[in-house]
Amino acid sequence: NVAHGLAWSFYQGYLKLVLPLLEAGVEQYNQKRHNLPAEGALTDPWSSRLHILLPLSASVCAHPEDDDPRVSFHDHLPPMEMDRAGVRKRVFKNSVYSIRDAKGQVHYCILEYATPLLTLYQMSQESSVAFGLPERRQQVLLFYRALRNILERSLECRNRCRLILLDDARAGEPHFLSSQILKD
Amino acid sequence: NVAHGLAWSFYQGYLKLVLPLLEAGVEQYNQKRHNLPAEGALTDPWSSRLHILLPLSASVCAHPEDDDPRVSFHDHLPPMEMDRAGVRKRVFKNSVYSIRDAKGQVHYCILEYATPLLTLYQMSQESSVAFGLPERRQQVLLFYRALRNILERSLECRNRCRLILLDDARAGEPHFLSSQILKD
Ligand SMILES: Nc1nc(=O)c2ncn([C@@H]3O[C@@H]4COP(=O)(O)O[C@H]5[C@@H](O)[C@H](n6cnc7c(N)ncnc76)O[C@@H]5COP(=O)(O)O[C@@H]3[C@@H]4O)c2[nH]1
Repeated sequence: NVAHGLAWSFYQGYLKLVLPLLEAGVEQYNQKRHNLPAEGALTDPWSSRLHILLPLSASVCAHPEDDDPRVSFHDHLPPMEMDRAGVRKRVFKNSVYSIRDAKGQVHYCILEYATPLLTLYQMSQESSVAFGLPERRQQVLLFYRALRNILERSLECRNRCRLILLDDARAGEPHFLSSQILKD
Repeated sequence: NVAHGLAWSFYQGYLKLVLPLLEAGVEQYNQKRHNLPAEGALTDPWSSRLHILLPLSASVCAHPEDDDPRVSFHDHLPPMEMDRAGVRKRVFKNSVYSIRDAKGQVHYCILEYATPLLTLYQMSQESSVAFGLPERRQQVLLFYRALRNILERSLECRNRCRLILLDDARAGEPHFLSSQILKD
């Protein structure tokens, strides 16, 4: 089934490659910022995990700031390059965001949406594929559970990322996104 | 089903984004090489298409030269950057290869394996997913057919790429890979 395949693809083709190298990338990034949290350095285990957003509606946007102005792009981690399937030096680049909490304090973390949800969203739009909104939500849940199982059993990946399921029924609440990211 | 989802993911998440921009990238690449075929410029419609290799066994390697020494990495096209799903300036970079034919003449083209086949390969290795070699070959064929149908009906993509199905039963023949790439 589609969600299962996309979860495997996300793990084998991305998380399994990138997560083991994340710590080194964070170290390099912090040194350029003199390890100062005020400069955006990622100073604790929470901030140096990859936070992956999974909206249940699969509505992924390019800029999380559009969802919540308390979330703001800060900088990139140093890019990783790998030869993959004939593509020489394919680039993998993660983004660091600042998140302001209700008290106005700023936190930094590595953040992105789960890219495969874009495929689920677009597949549901294609009339030839014919799956509508309730099925799409179901597929996102299947994707989330499959991914969570894979990651828990993966030595390279467990504890290096965090899956954040976003219930879109609550998306209308002000600052829902930032509160969910900071909630852990 | 898995192959179908991966074909959609490959189209929506990559080909649909990259293929419309390919012509401009090729033009930029050629100008740096003074439009001289001897310098590796891509001078005809054949060479400026994205050639995508699909081995039926799903055995994708990082370097096609390992399959056939007549194939050799030449250079990169200029990279494309896009904001995708929270990842700012995600990089898409294609590779140009030189292919020597039986007469010793050199041709250049944009080449890569279909990366999602790596997922199919690795899924078949996982005991928890349990699909073996015959199923894997079947999945590659399903992936190929689904992708071909999607691309034929896509205005942004048709005629801008070429799917090259590789029958691994013939992979033992010397220079099988280069002959299949040049065969069109
Ligand atoms: N956030 C994020 N950053 C990345 O750099 C990245 N690279 C892959 N992925 C996601 O991991 C999974 C496995 O990737 P795979 O390479 O097997 O398939 C990829 C691959 O076959 C092709 N593709 C995408 N980006 C590139 C690229 N830069 N070069 C070549 N092929 C690419 O199109 C498929 C779908 O891509 P996405 O729909 O963006 O999501 C992928 C996918 O869900 C990424 N996700």
